[in-house]
Amino acid sequence: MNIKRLEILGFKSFPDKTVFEFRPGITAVVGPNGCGKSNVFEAIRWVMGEQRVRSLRSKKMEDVIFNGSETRKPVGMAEVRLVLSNSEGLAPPSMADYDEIMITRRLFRDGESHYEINNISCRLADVTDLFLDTGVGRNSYAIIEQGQVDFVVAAKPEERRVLIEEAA
Amino acid sequence: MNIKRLEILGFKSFPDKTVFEFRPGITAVVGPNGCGKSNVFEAIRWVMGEQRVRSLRSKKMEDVIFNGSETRKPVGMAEVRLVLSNSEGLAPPSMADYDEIMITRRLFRDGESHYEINNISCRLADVTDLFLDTGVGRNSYAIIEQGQVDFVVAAKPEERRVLIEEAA
Amino acid sequence: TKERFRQAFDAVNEQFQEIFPFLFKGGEARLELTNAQDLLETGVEILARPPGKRIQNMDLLSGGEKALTAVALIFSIFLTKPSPFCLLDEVDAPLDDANLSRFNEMLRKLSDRTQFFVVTHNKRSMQEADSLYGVTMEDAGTSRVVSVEFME
Amino acid sequence: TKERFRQAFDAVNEQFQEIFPFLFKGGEARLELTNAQDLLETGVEILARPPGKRIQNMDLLSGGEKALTAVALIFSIFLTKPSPFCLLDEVDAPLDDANLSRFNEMLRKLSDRTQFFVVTHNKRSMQEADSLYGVTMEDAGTSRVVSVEFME
Ligand SMILES: Nc1ncnc2c1ncn2[C@@H]1O[C@H](COP(=O)(O)OP(=O)(O)OP(=O)(O)O)[C@@H](O)[C@H]1O
Ligand SMILES: Nc1ncnc2c1ncn2[C@@H]1O[C@H](COP(=O)(O)OP(=O)(O)OP(=O)(O)O)[C@@H](O)[C@H]1O
Ligand SMILES: [Mg+2]
Ligand SMILES: [Mg+2]
Repeated sequence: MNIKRLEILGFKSFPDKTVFEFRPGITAVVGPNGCGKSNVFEAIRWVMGEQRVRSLRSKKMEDVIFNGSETRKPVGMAEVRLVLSNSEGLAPPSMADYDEIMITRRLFRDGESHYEINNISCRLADVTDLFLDTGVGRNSYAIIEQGQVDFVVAAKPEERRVLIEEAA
Repeated sequence: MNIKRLEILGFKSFPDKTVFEFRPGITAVVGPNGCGKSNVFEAIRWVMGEQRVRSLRSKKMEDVIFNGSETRKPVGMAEVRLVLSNSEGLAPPSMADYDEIMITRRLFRDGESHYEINNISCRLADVTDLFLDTGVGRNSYAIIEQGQVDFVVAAKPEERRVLIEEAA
Repeated sequence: TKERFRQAFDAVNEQFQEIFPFLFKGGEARLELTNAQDLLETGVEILARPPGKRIQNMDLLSGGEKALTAVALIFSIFLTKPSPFCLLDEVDAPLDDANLSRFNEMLRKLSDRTQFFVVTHNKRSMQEADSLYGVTMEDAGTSRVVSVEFME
Repeated sequence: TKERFRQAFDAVNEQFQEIFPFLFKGGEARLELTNAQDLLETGVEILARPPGKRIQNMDLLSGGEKALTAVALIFSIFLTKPSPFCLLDEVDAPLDDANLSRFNEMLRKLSDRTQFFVVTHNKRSMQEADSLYGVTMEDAGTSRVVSVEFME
């Protein structure tokens, strides 16, 4: 289940539609401080269903919508689209024939939220269900945020247990 | 009040007496992971009277005594000596004539502690008093521990206030 | 589920005991259950001994040692149950040159089965990558992609 | 003491408003009292706007931006009331090349009056130093100094 493509529009520091084509292997994302690298990772976590605003460095979910710069006005919507290869048949049975799974998440300033799998409207739970038990779901051991690498070492024994459970 | 010399003996990863001669300007301490660089900074904070074991990465103060390696036995005492130039007359009035102030702190495994200023026995409070109101005392804005640099930004407004008070 | 947890714990522990000395070029480490009698509630402790040192309270480890130990554990969980992809944001920041090159070597090995995304400021880590995505903010407060390189 | 706090706050704020745009090569920042009516209890808030961006909740800043903002504030307190010496442990780790060189430039300026000790893994920061102390652990678990260079 590789990531093939990521499209970011209006999410955090990406007011214009930005498309990333990804390949297998190791992809390095580089650039100066504050240019948007961690925002790219947060876009991936957000479209996969991340709801904890604090782990998106925000106070409320609306904060992830591009809120303007010195030269640009805020926008009214954040949209992120993730295209995954359906190589291990991770799609719901109804979509077993698809080569790709496309997940879309949209948030409007008035708080309205949309979720889509392969362009079909669905609920947040349908999106998070896709990643249950994959290691990139809610208690992910495969997503290490900036500054969090020694969490595993500094964590309480009960917290560390939760990570091991994810591998069960 | 520059640091002229630092002597570390039996403190953390320094079982053998190690002497540092320091000059004005910028001194960089370098070396591989785990070689003892942060331990050198903790030795300075410890001899200046640091009592908070957690900020010395320890569970009890005895943890700062060299507790052995694959090839060496633990030792029974940690001793750190700091020699400062008395350029701004920071020494207590009784020592106003000294060019240098030498502070020594010793801890034995049984818990016994010694403190000396210019080789004269004193209490911990006499040592911490030397640094009161200098910016390197208890709520120091001039000592940034590893991983703590964004503390100032992440801190609560009341905690940040305390740092400003130190500059008053 | 008690049984599943026990199996996962043992499998991860087995990997951890191999990966730690690989990354540290020596030393040893293992996981322990805080309460082996109560598999539903027990916590998991780490015991780690970098080469040449003694087992001590984990807090005493250096910044780089803690990060590398964490990486060893994460990779162990990974090898037990590979996730489809992995996002690492500036995980290499505290590592010295020697640790960095073993970290990158391990990443290379794991990348046969797993797609890795790493954010890094480190030139050597960039050289390890198969693809390089450059992000900038040349227009005020606006991120965009400026360069992409795919190694063939 | 209410008066002394107010004076310290104003002096630090004045420095901060200059140092932040120096380190960030633009932008602006200031401190604010959370409750200016109660000088004994008020907290201190930071408002910061890196160049090209808008003032936002500080949490949204990047890792490097947070570190550089913290450095700007610490240097401001420093310039208000210089401490005799200053210990910085891997403070430069999250900074990119451009920010790093302005950070080192500022350190150089401040070092006339203050003795700085920096732990760093960064080659460029090492080149900035007047003295270089190398620490190693060639004997198992035993630290010693292996090299000292004093630039003349
Ligand atoms: N909703 C938003 N609208 C506009 N800009 C935003 C929004 N949310 C975050 N930003 C900006 O994004 C920037 C942070 O980007 P990011 O954390 O991705 O940087 P980075 O490339 O990871 O940098 P570093 O190397 O320092 O970690 C901040 O300057 C922040 O102001
Ligand atoms: N009481 C002690 N006895 C023996 N060794 C100790 C003691 N306390 C700490 N150590 C060892 O000191 C080492 C940590 O040293 P330190 O934190 O100074 O490293 P460092 O050079 O700052 O590394 P990094 O670059 O990773 O931050 C650890 O490996 C730890 O085991
Ligand atoms: Mg970042
Ligand atoms: Mg260190």
